[in-house]
Amino acid sequence: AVEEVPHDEL
Amino acid sequence: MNIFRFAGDMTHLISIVVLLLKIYATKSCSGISLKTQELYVIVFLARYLDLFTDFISVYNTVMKLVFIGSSLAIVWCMRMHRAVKRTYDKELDTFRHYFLVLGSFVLALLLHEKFTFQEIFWAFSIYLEAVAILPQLVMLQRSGNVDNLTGQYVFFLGAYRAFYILNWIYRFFTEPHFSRWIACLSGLVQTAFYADFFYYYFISWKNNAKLQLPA
Repeated sequence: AVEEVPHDEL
Repeated sequence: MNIFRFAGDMTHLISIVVLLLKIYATKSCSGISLKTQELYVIVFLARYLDLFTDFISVYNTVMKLVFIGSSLAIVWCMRMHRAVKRTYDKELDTFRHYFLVLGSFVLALLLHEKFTFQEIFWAFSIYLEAVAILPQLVMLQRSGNVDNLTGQYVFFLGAYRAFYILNWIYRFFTEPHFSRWIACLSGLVQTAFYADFFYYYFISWKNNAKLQLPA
């Protein structure tokens, strides 16, 4: 499954 | 956060400070594309919808608010400030930026990480940022002569993009699951737009001459 990673860059 | 990402954020911040400084100190926005600045407002508003849903760090939240606030302030000055708006070179700023907005949105509907409201707007903001500098670059090309602060502004914006690419290379090798192909590919396209400008910027810097772009 694809991990859910929030967008951590600006 | 790695040093390249931080350097990228700082050069981005410096570019905005340089632009605000130019507008406030000289009470002039000549050479600055209002269309590019308006596109940046849309970019930041669309991308930072996650301000309300995802907390990354105080740094991220503060920077997001700074980018939204400063881009709004610049557009406000260029549209509303009595002295500043008179200096806007409207006849040189004719790029049809609505097409960029429309094209980016259609692309975001087709290419996104997830089909959700936030993710569509995130992808839209990434695509729009990649092309948002175009009205400004076309305007520089048209006017030929570039004043110092406008040149520095575009230089720092380009540096921000270059540092972000180094940041992705670094993350690719240090993080096991780093795959941000939408951001990386769009970032590469965006940085490529600056190549021509950088070439002439470094020539003028080497010769200690005023920055001039060929017609």
